[in-house]
Amino acid sequence: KEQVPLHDEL
Amino acid sequence: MNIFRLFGDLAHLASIFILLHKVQTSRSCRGISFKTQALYVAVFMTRYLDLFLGTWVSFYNTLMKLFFIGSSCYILYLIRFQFRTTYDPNLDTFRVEYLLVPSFILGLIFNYEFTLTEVMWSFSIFLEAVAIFPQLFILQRTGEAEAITTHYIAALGIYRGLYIPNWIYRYYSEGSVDPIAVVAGIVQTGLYADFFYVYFTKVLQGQRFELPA
Repeated sequence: KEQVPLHDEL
Repeated sequence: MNIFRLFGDLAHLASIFILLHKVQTSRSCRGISFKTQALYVAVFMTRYLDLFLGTWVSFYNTLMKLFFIGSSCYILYLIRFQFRTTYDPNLDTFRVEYLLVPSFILGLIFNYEFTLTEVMWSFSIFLEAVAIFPQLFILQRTGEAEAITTHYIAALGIYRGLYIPNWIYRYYSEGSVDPIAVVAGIVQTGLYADFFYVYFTKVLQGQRFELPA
């Protein structure tokens, strides 16, 4: 399964 | 966190304070697009769904998200209620469905996972890229703007501009790339090009913001 990036930007 | 992102976020914060200052001191929201502000509320609400899902990034991240949601809702309240009589809906006529529908379709096509939160996140990224259109449309229609309104737009443009070196920095320091955010962010920054040309050549030279006839 593809890794979903952590949305750490605003 | 790097200096580009920090200053980008600070410019974003500054833009909100400039806008609040403009509305509060002039007691008027003349020249401000309610539609752009409403789109920002939609952007923050759909992007920050993770606030309610327990994904913890950092205290800074959570605090900023809450501030952006709260302040954008407050600005809507000011335009819609407190300074309602100073808002001219006949100037703010950009059709937001032209922005909402394509952004939603792009969100359905381009996302990192076909789940509600990820589709909404992508949608918010695409919508933010174009949410300034109704505001720029008012500028275009009136052909001029108060200096403070242009400072507000400039701060927003600087915020977006600084995210680009931030991504370059992150690519080299972490090897991470977020193609959806990067592509939409570059488009978004590009939308400010014409505005910045007039802003730098006129407003910062002490002249009025007036578009060439």
